[in-house]
Amino acid sequence: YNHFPRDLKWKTTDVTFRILNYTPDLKKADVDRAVRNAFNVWSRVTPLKFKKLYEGNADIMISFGAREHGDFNPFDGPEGLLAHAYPPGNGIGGDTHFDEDETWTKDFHAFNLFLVAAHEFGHALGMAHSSDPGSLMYPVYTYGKGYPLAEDDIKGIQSLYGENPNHGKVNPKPDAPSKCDPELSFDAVTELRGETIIFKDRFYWRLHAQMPEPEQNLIKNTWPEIPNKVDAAYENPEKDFVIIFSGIKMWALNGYNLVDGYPKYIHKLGLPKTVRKIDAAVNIRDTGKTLLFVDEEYWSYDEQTGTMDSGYPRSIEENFPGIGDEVDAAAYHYGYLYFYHDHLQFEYSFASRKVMRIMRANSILGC
Amino acid sequence: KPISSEEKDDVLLAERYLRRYYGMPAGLQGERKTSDVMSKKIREMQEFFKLEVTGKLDDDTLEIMEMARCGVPDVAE
Repeated sequence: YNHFPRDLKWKTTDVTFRILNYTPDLKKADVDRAVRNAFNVWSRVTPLKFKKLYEGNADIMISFGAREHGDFNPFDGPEGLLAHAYPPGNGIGGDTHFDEDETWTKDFHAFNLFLVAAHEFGHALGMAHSSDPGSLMYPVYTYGKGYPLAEDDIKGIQSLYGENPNHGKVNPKPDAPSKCDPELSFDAVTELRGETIIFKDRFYWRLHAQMPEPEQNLIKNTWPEIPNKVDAAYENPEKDFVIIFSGIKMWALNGYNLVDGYPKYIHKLGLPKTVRKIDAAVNIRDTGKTLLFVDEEYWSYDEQTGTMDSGYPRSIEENFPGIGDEVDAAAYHYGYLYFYHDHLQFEYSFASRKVMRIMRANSILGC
Repeated sequence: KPISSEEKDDVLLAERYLRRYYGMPAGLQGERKTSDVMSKKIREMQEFFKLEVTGKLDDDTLEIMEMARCGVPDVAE
């Protein structure tokens, strides 16, 4: 997290606000609710109390305006710049402006007023932009459900105002996972046209031969349609698609683009209805088979015929000795299967049917 | 070779973005100086967003610049 220079903050914990005008995109009551809920996000973790004024000068003056709207800091029409707010101070300090050229919503359509307001009020209270992509104070808009503050935001605001004495622990959104955490485990690993994509929580890392460092992104920033939690993924390089599994649904990518006609149910692959989630998936390029790992068993799917092979499910422990009985993620390179489970990575020789090496999971991230 | 109009658009987008959010001064003199300052500001932006720091307008950098965002500068004045 970051603060503004000189750690600007309100001198009192009683902060007033006033809504000067309303957007026609929403009912007045919806705007009132979005604004109140956005303040509640911050009051939940601090001693701050927000009081609404209906006339006169409030600390935080809230308004909707388009283009040049009175502060010589013009908006830019639809999209791009959504809103801005001024750090705590007299006069314009704390004031929060929303671009009326945007479409304001109370759902997942662009742009959710509550989320943007919560971010802007962060500025109005003294928070500058954070470079943590999982935090509310990250400068780029992302839609997400639930309590929007990440641990990073909470630490930032509490270092200015302290904790809320009357409120217990909140469940913040998890921070972006740290790639060199020795306990790091993965949700899913896949190739994508020569790149490696590693899913973890709401994020993914992208490994590219021409990039010295892994790049971390929010899943929603790249694929807004895909859920925040990916269970498994694999690439079929022959057909040039990547399948992403989340719960009982699956999505297909061609390059970075989602393929029309998805999501589909995983049972379309021939899995029994009792399977509610796939733990890991990997395509064995040399055989054209895709292995699907579910709990302590795995299935084999024939990509050529589009059917499940008979004789499955089989036991993971018996058929891949040495890797344990469950896997989180799997990948295949040059005759070796790489199984990820908890913080470990097992290099398994497909030909000699044994584990050749055991490494930390995050050695793939250069740690 | 002459700069294509698409590349020109990218440079304009980047200039606007860096002026607004990274305090790149307007009205610089001389092509060389402009490009040095722009490269420095691109680096600052790439560092903030944890992109590969190249100082160049690559696809990933442009992608972030095109995203909808808050109007408050990332680097406080």
